[in-house]
Amino acid sequence: CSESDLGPISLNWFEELTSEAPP
Amino acid sequence: QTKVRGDPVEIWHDSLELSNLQLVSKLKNPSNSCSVDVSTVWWEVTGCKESCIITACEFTVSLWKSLDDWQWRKVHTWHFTEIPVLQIIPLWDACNLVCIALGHLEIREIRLLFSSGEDECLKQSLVKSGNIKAVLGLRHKRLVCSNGTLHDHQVDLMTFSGSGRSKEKQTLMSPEETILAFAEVQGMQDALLGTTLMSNIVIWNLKTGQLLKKMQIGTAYQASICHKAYSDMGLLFVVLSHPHGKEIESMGSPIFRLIVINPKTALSVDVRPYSLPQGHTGRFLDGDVKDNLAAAVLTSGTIAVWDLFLGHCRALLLPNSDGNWSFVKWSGTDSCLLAGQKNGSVFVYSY
Repeated sequence: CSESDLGPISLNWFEELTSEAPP
Repeated sequence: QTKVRGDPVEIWHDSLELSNLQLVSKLKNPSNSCSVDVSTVWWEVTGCKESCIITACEFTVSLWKSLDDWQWRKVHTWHFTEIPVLQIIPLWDACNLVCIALGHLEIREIRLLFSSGEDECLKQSLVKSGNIKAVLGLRHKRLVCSNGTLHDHQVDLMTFSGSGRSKEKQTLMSPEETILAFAEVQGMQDALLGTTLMSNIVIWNLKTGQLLKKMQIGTAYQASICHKAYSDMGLLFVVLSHPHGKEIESMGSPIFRLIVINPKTALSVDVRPYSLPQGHTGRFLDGDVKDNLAAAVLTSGTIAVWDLFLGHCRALLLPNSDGNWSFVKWSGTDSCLLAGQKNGSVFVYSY
């Protein structure tokens, strides 16, 4: 798999999605 | 209860390395009612905490203590009279606590079974009742369940006290559609994953209750059941099964599938299917995934075991003279496969 298949990857996705999601 | 050792089973010979699945013991439930599930649980028996096998029949749940040399003795039995038992829901790191689901076709009740330390007296309490769609026991004495219909859909996370006498309840944000199954994310204890009827994968933050993402995985795999997820290098690897999957000629019969998801972009890619060896057919009936091992009972009555990393089917356990297999679990404490039949027999295989 590469970024072209899956888009930009973030190692901190869990923290980032937590800060973006509605509380 | 009888003990058996060393009966060979059919191993899939087309892989480079042969695995060793060896029958080490057999538990026979004398009850005439239908067997429904098996699991392992930590339990304090005569002052010692040890790994026990727990078996469920329609109206009884029994706890089996390990004796020397792979023999088992039944030490406790809980009886139920009104609603039949459907499944055992282990709370993996708990001791003297286990949940069970009761119902007819769908789960109507979840009960907590426990024994108090002082007198080892068996107890049970009602945890949840209603129209329960999916349930999973988690680490740290937690249980997650989804219940209700579309309009009053609710996802609850419950945490039990050590003795099982009390519980704390937290509500997770609902994805507003039917959840088919939950799965833990290995290596990420605050993340929880779910698959939905509309082919979405959803992720929650268990600490905050937030619904972090809802991701479409394609309608070709409708009604997928998630079994396990692994987080690695910013990606989520998810093991799915397809109870309603059709045979695809080019792939044989894919029973499990590994997909990789980028949670940031919600894009996903198929990694590999886990198919049956040529000449074997059947659809997924029941299954369990632990670490890199996946086991499934098929509609043909056979159990198949895959190594998720290697991709091969590593062992096939054909129906024996007692009948078809009907449920399968990995033991929580060692690499044993627990395979059950409706007639009350549970076979323990070391892997």
